Amino acid sequence: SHHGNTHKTYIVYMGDPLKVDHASASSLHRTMLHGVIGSKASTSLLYSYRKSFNGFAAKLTEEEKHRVAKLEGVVSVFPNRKLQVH
Amino acid sequence: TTRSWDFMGLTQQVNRTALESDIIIGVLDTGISPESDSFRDQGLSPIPKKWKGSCQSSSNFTCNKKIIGAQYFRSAGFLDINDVKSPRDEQGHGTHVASIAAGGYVSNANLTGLANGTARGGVPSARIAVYKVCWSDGCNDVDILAAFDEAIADGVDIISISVGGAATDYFQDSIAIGSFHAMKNRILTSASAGNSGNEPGRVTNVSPWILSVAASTYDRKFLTKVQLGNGLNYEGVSVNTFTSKKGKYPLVYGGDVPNVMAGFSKFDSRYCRKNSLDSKLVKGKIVLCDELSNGESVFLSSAAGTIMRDAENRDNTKPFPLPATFLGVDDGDKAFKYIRSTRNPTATIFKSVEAVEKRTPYVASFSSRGPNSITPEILKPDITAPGVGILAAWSPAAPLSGINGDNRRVLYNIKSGTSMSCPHATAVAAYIKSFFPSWSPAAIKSALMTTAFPLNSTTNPDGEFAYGAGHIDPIKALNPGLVYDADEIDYVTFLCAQGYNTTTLRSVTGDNSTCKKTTGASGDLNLPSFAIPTAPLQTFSHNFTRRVTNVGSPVSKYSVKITAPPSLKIRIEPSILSFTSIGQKLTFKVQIAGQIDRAKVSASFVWDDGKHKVRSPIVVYDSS
Repeated sequence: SHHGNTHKTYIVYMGDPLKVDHASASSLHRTMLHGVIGSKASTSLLYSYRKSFNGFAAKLTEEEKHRVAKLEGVVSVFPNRKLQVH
Repeated sequence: TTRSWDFMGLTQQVNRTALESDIIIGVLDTGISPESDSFRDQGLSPIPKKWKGSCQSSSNFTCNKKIIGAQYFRSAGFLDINDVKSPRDEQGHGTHVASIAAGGYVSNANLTGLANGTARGGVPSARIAVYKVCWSDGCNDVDILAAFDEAIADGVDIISISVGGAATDYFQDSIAIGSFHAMKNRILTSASAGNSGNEPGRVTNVSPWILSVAASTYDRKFLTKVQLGNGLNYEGVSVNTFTSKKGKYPLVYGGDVPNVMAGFSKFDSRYCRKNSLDSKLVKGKIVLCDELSNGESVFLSSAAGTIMRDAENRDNTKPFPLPATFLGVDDGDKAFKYIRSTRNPTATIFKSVEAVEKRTPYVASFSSRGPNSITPEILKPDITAPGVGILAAWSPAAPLSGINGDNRRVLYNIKSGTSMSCPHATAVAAYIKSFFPSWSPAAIKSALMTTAFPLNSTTNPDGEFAYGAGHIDPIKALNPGLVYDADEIDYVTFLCAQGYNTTTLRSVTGDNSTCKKTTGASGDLNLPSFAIPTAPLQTFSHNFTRRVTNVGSPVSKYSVKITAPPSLKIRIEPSILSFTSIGQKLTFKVQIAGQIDRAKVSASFVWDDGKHKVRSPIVVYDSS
């Protein structure tokens, strides 16, 4: 929308996996999101990458995406694309 | 496949190691059809102990000793009614790809008699771990990353992903990110280079730690004859399983039968685009169209068949939902002139037949070309492998042509694409890994590239931008002599040269890496290929350092042989490398200087010890 509050799926990539158990990694992702979007964090979080690398996928607005990108440890935030088989 | 492995010398009698059955290939695709004969597990040993993955089994899906793992991933968006929440393949693509890489032996495999033979994957005793990330609406980055996250942790040896989108920045690209972490865990990712055709710079999956695979022909092709009412015959390209029942059908030109009621003119209908044809005027007739398509719109308009004409894509061998053949421009024009020359034109489209492809191998017109749009100094694609007219297993849930409404169901199907060449390279990588389990992803990739053979320049005018280092040679790749190895620190240096800062890279690596001063935009990454963007008629000089590891004879002496046009001066110092042990590493300097007066100039050098030829391609090109 012209208010920039449309939610899109973004991937938040944070590099190497955290040296914590998988449940804790998901919890950290939720906490990170909570710091930016508050109570919507639980419903916004779509997936936690925690085994082989660190990151998560979440529904965010454009403005929220920019705020997440500034968080410590965030390497990149990019929109989910739909790729095709070749 | 029933022929492509023999074409490459990987015959049924080839030397194999028992470790092949410990190799696990992770396939990120549309799932798998577990009942296929290609995935029977008779004779296979127990599941490798290193396997840590799981199987999302259900009443209609179970794993076995061949398909040892299967999971589906769908985090975002609604599913189509045709999609089932299961690793089961509803589209056929994943089944096809997995069987090319690691299908077992199946005798008398064919598509309605076509391509009959013993189907097999490149590593028939390797295991398959399925990660379903692609659905009827495509493959979400979110799910691709989730699959990489799991596959790496599950303990796969090689990842095969015949999927892509437009090339993008490495840390904004799910396949680049996933394959980077795979590389860190010593897992090579083999990926399709894309089907965007021969426009420059369209190649995808371009990160240096990934193996990007172009598609080329092998020595079999499929021809579909069309006979016009004047008795003249033309050989077209398609996979046509239909046998003409009535013989001759009325023939119309798409441009003459527009769907005027729906607002279409002849300028739309000549290409037979969606809804553009008047079904009352084409029903029961063969339609000549001015463009290659998947045939869906002609099929939905109740036509009896289609003849397509276009300038490109004479190698896009695939099935259509109705009798179809594809003619080039010349023969297509003759068909058009015939329609204009008579009041009641007719045509007959015959069932496809097999023929020998004498010009083979050449890179398919649909295969995406370099240069690399993200890092112009890294040559992409890396290599080419068979990807035209490949027979492999298919899901009976999917239409033969992939078009809804096509009720034909088959267990083996013929398809073309870099999706089909990618699992060929995956299998060869797995084959090498089964002999040398400790080799790094970069060492395996190097072995594939330095032993590949360049293709004929007449039939492959795009040269290295079409085929990279050349056509894959599985037997030679097993004994490369020297390898250009690289590990995480080398790729971090590369990323520093690409402009990523220390803070970012510390997150990626999880350590205290710092960006040091590097040479050139590629950070002198230890790759066996060289790409030099430059401006025409401008003198340039570039220096590179490379490091080779001896994996051939313990005591060996390699001398270098340079092939270059007069416009390039290539110096290699030292010009002789003397090894005294296996695993010994030696470095050398490469200076490439000169100027170019055309779009692209090719050169190469080969380290030769009399037993091994270790070839590096060089391409200098106009980047303007």
